[in-house]
This record gives sequence, C-alpha cells and structure tokens, in this order.
Amino acid sequence: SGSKGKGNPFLVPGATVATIAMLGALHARRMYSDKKIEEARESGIEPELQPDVKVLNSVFHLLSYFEPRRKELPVWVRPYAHRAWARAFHSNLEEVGLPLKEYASLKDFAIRRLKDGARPINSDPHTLMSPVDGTVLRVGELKEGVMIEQVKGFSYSVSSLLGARSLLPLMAPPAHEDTSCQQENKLSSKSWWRISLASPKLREEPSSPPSPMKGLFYCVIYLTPGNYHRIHSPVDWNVLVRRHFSGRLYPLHSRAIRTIKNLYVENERVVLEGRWQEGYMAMAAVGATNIGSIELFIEPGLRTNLPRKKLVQSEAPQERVYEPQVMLKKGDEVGAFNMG
Amino acid sequence: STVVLVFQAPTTSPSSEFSFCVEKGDKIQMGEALGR
Repeated sequence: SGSKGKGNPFLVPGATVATIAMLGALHARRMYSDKKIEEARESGIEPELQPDVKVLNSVFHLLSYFEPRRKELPVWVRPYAHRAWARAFHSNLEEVGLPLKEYASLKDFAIRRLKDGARPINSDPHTLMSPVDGTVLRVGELKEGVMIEQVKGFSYSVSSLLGARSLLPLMAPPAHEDTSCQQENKLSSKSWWRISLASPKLREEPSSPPSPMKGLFYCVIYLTPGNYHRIHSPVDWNVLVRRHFSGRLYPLHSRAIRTIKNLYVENERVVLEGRWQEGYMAMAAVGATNIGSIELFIEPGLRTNLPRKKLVQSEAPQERVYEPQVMLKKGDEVGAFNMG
Repeated sequence: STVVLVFQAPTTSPSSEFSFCVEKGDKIQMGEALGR
C-alpha cells in the first residue's frame, strides 16, 4: 500500500481538495435554501413539507386500518379505554349518550351519540346552523375567484373541492364585461343552477320585484379527534347529488394545513350538493388519517377508504344522483366520520 | 376531519343580507347558529 501511495503523489491532495469543494458547495446550497425559507417565513408563507407522497400516503392509509381501534373490548376494559381516549382528546364524558361499557370498541365510542338535549338546534328559520362540533378555520364570501385560502400564501379552488361536475352556480363576470354572449354559451343543461349574479343590465324586468343579489359563502370547520363526530343538516334542504372522492388521508391538524398543500382537494371526501331556500348548498366531509371512513346515514351502502391495490392518483369521483331528492330538515343526522 | 359548507345567500336586498355570526378561530357546537 505504501508503494501504491507513492505512485501517484496527487491522489491524496486531489481527493482532499475535491471533498472540501463538495462540502463547501453543499454548505452554500444549504445556506441559500435556509435564506429562502427565512424570506418565505417572513412573508408569512410556511415552508412546504415536501412529503414523499407514496410513503406518507401508504403509512396514513395503514394507520386508518389500525385494527385495535375496531377490536371489540372486554366489557370491564371499556370504561378505562374510553376514559383514556376522552382524556387524551378532551372529549366531554358528561354528554355521552350511553354508559361507557355499552361502547364495544373505540370505533363505536368515536361515533357515539350525545344525550338528548346536549345540542339544542337553533330553530330560527333564517339561521344556518353548524353541522358539526369543531373550530371555525375559515368563513367568508367567495368574490371574483372561487378560491378558499388554506393558509396565508396558498388557496384551493372550490370547484376542485366539490368536483369538476359540481352544480356550483356561475359567478357572473364583473359588470363591465359584456356578459350576454358568455351567458348564452355558458348556460348548460343545469341552467337552473346557473344563477348569474345579475349585473345591472341583466337584472330582471322592472315589473317583477327585484330578486335579491346572491353571493356564495363558505365556512370551514375542523373537528379534533375528541369532538362529537356526527354530521347534521345545517338547514332545511334537498340533496340532489352525492360525490365520493377516494383520495389520500393526510392529517388535517394545523401543522399539516400549514405545510402540505392541496390537503382539502387531495384527501378522501364525500360531497353533498343540493338547494335550500336561498339557492345552492353544498357540504363536503373531508376525511383524515385517523378518521378514514365517512358514513352517510342517508346512503348506508356507501363505503369509503377502501384498500386500494396500488396507490393511484385520485380517480374521478363516484357520483350518485338522488332520485327522488333527499329532503333534510335542519338538525337531521346526515352522516359521521368514523375510524377504519 | 373537516366539514366545508359552500352556499348561496342574499348579499344586498331589501329584506335581508346574510352575515356570519362566527369568525375564524371560534369553537362551535353542532346546532349553534353559523350565520343569519
């Protein structure tokens, strides 16, 4: 080895210089990307977690099938298991509908009913009530662009959330644009849905009373694992279409919202569309890692979060038109987020 | 999990204009008014 080393006097110094140069380049690159992240954070944009989608996705799906939560527990264990769950996720045991030993598994406990009267329904016919327990993440009116902000610096489109074939009413372009031809060629078979936000010239004839201008509003509510997980009807409305998007099961907690883009349009979700007294109404139930399956009491046969042979890009959503329409009263149970 | 509502409501009209009675960060229970 000694003689070999003597054979090439430049080997060791060359390798040393190359190594130092490479380390220097890596360090410079790291400093550059840190500076970029710092600048982004200063402007309020969280660095995006570059998820290795396939790995993450399979892990999250496997988690959602995690057996023990669906296992039937021995009767004597149940109160301890459910109390532990309640303590971990701050559930209110005072409101639970049945004695704890009646819930055979954690899955049953997660979808528990509450005691009668625990959630009085706001009876004012002019109010729209919350369909679930949770925390309000976003509320607002959709102006020109139908985009909902996920986090500062990133928004997703409502049509991606609800589906390309959504009945979402057209947002008429701003009044200054000539909308006559656009209106004709845009009105399609669902014209009864195409409610143009009437610009002055499109307003109805003076003879009929001016119909109120309509806006599109949205509200995003996040449920923590300990929340009551049944979904109720926010108003009296008729449901016309159900759309199920089999998708990913990224977590939906605040850290994930800040770092994984497109969460709401990537995750498994079920969308209901219909109409209420003021026009269009849609409700999207978006699943997450520990809550993989979304049950619809109005369509008990629906199964979500089915094991897939391989990770496929989210296929086109499965759609079902309800005929006759499903009529829901304000406060009716519609479905639930469940484990598994 | 998360629920997203998207709905039409009056913006400017003689009788009523929809407005939310909750704002970002509020905790809410099922059955409580979101807006009117």
